[in-house]
Amino acid sequence: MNVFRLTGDMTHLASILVLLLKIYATKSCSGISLKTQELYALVFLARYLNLFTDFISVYNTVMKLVFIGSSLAIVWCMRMHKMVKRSYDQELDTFRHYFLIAGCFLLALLVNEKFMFPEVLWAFSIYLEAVSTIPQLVLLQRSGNVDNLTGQYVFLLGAYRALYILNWIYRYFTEPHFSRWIACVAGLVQTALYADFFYYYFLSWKNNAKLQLPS
Amino acid sequence: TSSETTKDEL
Repeated sequence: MNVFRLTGDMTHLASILVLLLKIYATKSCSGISLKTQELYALVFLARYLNLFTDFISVYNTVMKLVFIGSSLAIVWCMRMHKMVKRSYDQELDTFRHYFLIAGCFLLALLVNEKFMFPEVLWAFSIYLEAVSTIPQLVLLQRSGNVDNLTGQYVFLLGAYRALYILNWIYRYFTEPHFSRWIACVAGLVQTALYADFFYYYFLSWKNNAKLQLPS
Repeated sequence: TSSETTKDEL
């Protein structure tokens, strides 16, 4: 564990806490894409299958349970909670995320570290996470004004993977046989997708203005 | 070998 990875995990956890805070405090999920939340739940379920088979550390197990539990709770909330689901931007959240799932699964069958069920699922979860944020970014562009908590949520979500890239660079130079090229390439794509959001987020912070994404 | 690297990251 290095400082980049720990900061990355804490940033990821913070993004989930901000999202939970927004939904709980405002009883609203406006500006949040249910499709992105469903994709993230799928990412965690596909990636953490080894939760009960390979024990890495207490930290690892606890964080996996938190990520799986929170992503499922958010999806449940946005689908079932009568107050919350009323504020869901159903007509704006129309990105066909099933194509993302199919595409990532096909890619995982072709490109993986080893053609074994756990490895294919792991690669699938890595590729899917890289594109999971697309429905959310599309929704933000369509909904124009972004409330603070939603903006912070998306910013933290993008920042965590950027910190993971620093972690991979650090591990590459410090560990002899370290190779995570699948996660690295997908992580670069994932972070690049946030590039324009980061730009407008920085502008809104610099000008102390409301976050506006050009539609 | 690299493919057996335990997935120690989240």
